[in-house]
Amino acid sequence: SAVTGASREEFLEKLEESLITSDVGIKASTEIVDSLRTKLVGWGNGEKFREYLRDAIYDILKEVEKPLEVDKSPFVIMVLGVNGVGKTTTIGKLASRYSAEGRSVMLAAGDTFRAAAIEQLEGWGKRAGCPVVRQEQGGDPGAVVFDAMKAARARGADVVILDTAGRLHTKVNLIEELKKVNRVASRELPGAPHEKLLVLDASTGQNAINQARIFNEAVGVTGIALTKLDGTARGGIIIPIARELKIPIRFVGVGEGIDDLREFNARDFVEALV
Amino acid sequence: SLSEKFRKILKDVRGLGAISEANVQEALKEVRLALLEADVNFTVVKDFIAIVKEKAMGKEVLESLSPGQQFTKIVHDELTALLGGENSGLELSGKPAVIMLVGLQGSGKTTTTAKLAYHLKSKGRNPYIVPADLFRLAAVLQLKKLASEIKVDCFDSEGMNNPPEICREAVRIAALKGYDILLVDTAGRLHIDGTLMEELKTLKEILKPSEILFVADSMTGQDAVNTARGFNEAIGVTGVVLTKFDGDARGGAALSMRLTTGRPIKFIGTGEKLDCLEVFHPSRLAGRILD
Ligand SMILES: Nc1nc2c(ncn2[C@@H]2O[C@H](COP(=O)(O)OP(=O)(O)OP(=O)(O)O)[C@@H](O)[C@H]2O)c(=O)[nH]1
Ligand SMILES: Nc1nc2c(ncn2[C@@H]2O[C@H](COP(=O)(O)OP(=O)(O)OP(=O)(O)O)[C@@H](O)[C@H]2O)c(=O)[nH]1
Ligand SMILES: [Mg+2]
Ligand SMILES: [Mg+2]
Repeated sequence: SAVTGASREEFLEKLEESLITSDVGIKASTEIVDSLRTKLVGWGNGEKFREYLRDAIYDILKEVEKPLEVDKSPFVIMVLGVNGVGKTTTIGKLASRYSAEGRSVMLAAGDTFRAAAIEQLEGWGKRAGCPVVRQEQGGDPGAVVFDAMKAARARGADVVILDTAGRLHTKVNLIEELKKVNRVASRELPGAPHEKLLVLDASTGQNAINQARIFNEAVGVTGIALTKLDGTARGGIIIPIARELKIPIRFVGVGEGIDDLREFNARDFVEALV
Repeated sequence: SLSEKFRKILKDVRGLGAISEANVQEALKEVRLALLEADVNFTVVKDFIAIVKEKAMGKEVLESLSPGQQFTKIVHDELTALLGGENSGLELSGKPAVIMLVGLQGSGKTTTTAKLAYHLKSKGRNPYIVPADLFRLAAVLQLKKLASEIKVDCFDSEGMNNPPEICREAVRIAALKGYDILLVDTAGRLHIDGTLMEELKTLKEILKPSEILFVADSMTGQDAVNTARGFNEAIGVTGVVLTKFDGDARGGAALSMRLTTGRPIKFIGTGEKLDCLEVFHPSRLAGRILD
């Protein structure tokens, strides 16, 4: 049925509301819907509007739908992000995925701060069937990464995944520590880390944009993993991040199990969002 | 800042008598923008704007305040009132008193359990830590290590078969050994996971807690309403703890959680160390949300 003037405006407002409640943010939501407003003069069908909205968002996200190419050996992935977002679990999932592809994977327990962080990663190493380079809690994460780079070269590992401690982007000293870990990796193995993977929690609000900006500024983020999409949060925050920073979205986490990781698919994401 | 925007919008109001509707509409638009950017839930913002408009309309501009300041004060006071309210101390009745910590994955429950134990111990209580998360790798070890750091006794959950068994046994031991507060850490879970929400109900029946604290991340976005409602409807929440408050998240999700559960925000986590737990002050969060 035709959506006329007043009801068309209502419909567009409803679409804007659905974006805001999915954490797309008021600025991006308004801009996306406003661009539709000018385009949709005269079109009269509510479902058509939704389709155009999906296409508009798809156009933004297809730019960052770039799967991670493991094209060097050893390929080093440094996993970073704020506390509790799912870094260690995502590493376990990646280790399993790459092992299943026939690659030899090695993990580095670079979180030397948090209680039982090393043991947690060792648990994932066992599940994925790959070795974990580690030292003691309280030690220098740079030293662990140094060891891991040497071990990887010595053993001919195909993929090395570095776990790092969760850290709020506002903690300057911890960001400096992350930069140092990054430098140690690249000194020991030129080009490393080949992927600096920022992990974001899908239930995070607008603060995720700050996180992405600051981590990107600090070490240069080359990929994003969005976790906990199996909850009710829609993860719309990746839209303003995609628009502003254009960082590839590599993976989405959809559960706590070792197989609960998927490659990011822009079309699927948009269908679930709107 | 928001107060600066109000000052600009309302700078010509002084001397004209009460604030007019047009002045207020423009200022309210700024409030709405600020609240949405601060992660306050869309519907909560709508309701809040309606309340503020009513308070601001027809209100005489005080001689002693510029209208911009007047409006800022109305918004700040209203937000503070909504965030705060009733007594936010811990309900510690029962011998032993039991506090259950629940929430989504990664929100900070395990760390907060240890922080609370430390806080209670420093107040002269005799707390007992109970790790009831058998799912997450090394979760029991994590809490054991934290407990030993603060020299608080910890139930040995290793080798127990399931969380209900842990809880039954821990309650028995606590009574025997005279601990006066049990702090039970549970596994992170989704409010839409029926099986795990049932498990939480079972644990509640066994523990009969005087406090069920919903531990939530202060950087949570619009979904805060759904998760708070989900946990509250399943087991009833008695208080909220907001973690990672030491970041720069504006914290608007707190308002959603407060209004959805109707329960007070009792503590905030202000760091990773075990002494980083503070009592919640509503006006401080109001200032941060409106910043
Ligand atoms: N439902 C769900 N839970 C997840 C997902 N990814 C991780 N988790 C859970 O989130 C919690 C935190 O995961 P961790 O891997 O310890 O997070 P982290 O970023 O390494 O945490 P820190 O090292 O303490 O900063 C755990 O309970 C995980 O099982 C996901 O995709 N879905
Ligand atoms: N900066 C900061 N970090 C915190 C705070 N509270 C907890 N954390 C960190 O957040 C991460 C997750 O904390 P946990 O206590 O493991 O979270 P959890 O809710 O028990 O996680 P699950 O058991 O997997 O659901 C850890 O890295 C903690 O050190 C806080 O107030 N501030
Ligand atoms: Mg970790
Ligand atoms: Mg825990």
